[in-house]
Amino acid sequence: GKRHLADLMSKKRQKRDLTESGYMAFSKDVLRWRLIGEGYSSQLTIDEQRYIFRLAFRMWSEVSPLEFVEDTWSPLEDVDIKLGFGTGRHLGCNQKFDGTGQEFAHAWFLGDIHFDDDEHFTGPSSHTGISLLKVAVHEIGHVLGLPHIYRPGSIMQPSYLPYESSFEMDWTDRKAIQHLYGGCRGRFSTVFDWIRKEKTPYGDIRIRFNTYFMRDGWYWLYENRNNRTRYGDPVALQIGWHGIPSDGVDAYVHVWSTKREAVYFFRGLQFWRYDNENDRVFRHDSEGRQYPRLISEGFPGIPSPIDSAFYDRRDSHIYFFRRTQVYAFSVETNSLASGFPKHIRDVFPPVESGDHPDGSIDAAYYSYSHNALFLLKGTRFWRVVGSLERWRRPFLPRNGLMPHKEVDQQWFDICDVHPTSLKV
Amino acid sequence: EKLFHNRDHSDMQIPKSHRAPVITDEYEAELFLSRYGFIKPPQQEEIQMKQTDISFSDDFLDDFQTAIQEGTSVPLSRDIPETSHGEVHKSESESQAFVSALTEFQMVSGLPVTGVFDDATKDAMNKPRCGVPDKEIVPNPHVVTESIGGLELENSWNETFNEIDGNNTENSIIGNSSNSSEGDILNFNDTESLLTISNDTHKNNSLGNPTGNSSWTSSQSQPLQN
Repeated sequence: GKRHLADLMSKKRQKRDLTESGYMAFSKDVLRWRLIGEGYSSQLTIDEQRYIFRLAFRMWSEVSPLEFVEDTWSPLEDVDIKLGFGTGRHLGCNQKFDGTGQEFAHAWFLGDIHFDDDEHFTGPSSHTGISLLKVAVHEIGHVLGLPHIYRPGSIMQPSYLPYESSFEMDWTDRKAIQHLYGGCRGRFSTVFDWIRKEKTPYGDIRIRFNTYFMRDGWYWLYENRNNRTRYGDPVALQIGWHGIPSDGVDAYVHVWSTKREAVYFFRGLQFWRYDNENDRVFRHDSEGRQYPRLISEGFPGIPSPIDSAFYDRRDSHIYFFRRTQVYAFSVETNSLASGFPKHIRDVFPPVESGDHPDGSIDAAYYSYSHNALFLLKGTRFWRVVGSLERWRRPFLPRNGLMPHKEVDQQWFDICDVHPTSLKV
Repeated sequence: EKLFHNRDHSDMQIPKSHRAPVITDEYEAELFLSRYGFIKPPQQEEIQMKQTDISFSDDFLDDFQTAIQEGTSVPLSRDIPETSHGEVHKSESESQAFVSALTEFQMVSGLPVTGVFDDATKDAMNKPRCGVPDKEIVPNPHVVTESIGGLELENSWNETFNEIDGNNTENSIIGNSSNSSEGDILNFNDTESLLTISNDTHKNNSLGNPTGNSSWTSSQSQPLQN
């Protein structure tokens, strides 16, 4: 007992005391885990076991501000969460397992996870036995501080439900973990609705859109109808956007008028034109110009690099933002509009004095879900007063910025994962 | 590395001792209910009395005291002491405790609430499950914040969830275009050209199921205290 106690006491688990909710939680955001060598399962290869645990941790990372890294090198007491398999009396634990059937695992609060190796654990691709992935996600939920939740669909139900293929974390489980650790916040490189045309079987043209949030070299598809990101995001840019810089872009512009349509990505001094049909950047365009091209060449009078940009269909101008200035560029005359550049504050005045991003806008995003233009900076956004709104409330300034809100209060679960688990 | 047996255990004769005991009678059901926290442990002072019954060496107690000061706690075994079957004589209060625990288990498990150890309850108790108690087992006297499991917590927990849930239904139609959401044909009023846009199921997008509404029940468990 003494050795065990000494080992126990040596763990300086930093805890976040959430007395208002009565729960404890880890106080740091990057947690280390390890499948301990004396606790390998005899049923799956070691690589399979580690892959499944890496995926299980990643699933919690996709819905919380926590990040998890597999640590196979530090001294054991520096590892926050240790996982191991055993049977009967196991791994120095005082809760012995009961053999095949019934209890398949247990977890220690802010601590370790034990799996009963007498159970028939299987990998994600199998539909027999007990899914090790589901059990691991459940037990990690306990370690992070979640109790059993008796709600159909919750991953934290005490009993194991036979394998459903699309096992994911639902809204309430996500809010339960965010209740302990907060929402996911951070600045974005750009945000946009990607629009493209599709021909229906009857020959009609359907126009569809998807919403994307990009941060450095990663992106999320945001499912507005489900108020969350696509399961399994973020993914690396080059997986979904072929040919744009793999470490990220500054801005996205979709020029769309009756006469022309073009999609551009901007990064540094250059810009790329995107081929929606073939889902990759153009090497050359119809005029034979090679890409990437210089911004100063393609958009005379526009400085680079830019912070963000958007195309306004009402006046057929691209608005480029750079520091505290905004540049209106006419795509008809291919030149800077007269009177520009102007201060952002003059073109987009605050509705509430003092509540304004001032400059260095991260993203200017026109949302087809909200029928509104948003300026994003850091973890905040300002909605631009629309013409319909001004028709109802004429006292509102043209292009006025409504008081800011927090991005994670309108778009949910846009969470980073640790770089080591991004490829999972 | 070499695997010790087939994945589906087909080449293994699982020794009886390695099979979880099937719950067949009320005695085992009671063990199950107390193991997972549905039957409250005897009062706190009795537990302390038991602790003083067991003689600890001084330095272990010192360690134990230190452990207490540092906010860690030595895990108390939850193994129920082995006793032979049939010795159990239930007093009236114990029978009531058993029935109310059984009722609560049936309720949270979505079973018909009969208060009787019926077949449905027996099946549910023999299903594979997580070993973390559904309720706080031993209110850990030394780590107060972790042992809050009382009603006030459930209420606060419920409040939080009802509030979030309420927001969720409001938010499912977000923004000022309250009559539109992805997948519908959207009419844009902000632009001179009337466009109809509908949402896309993007190239490699696997559309998940919409998040269900949650009917939040009150009782909840505490993970094992470390």
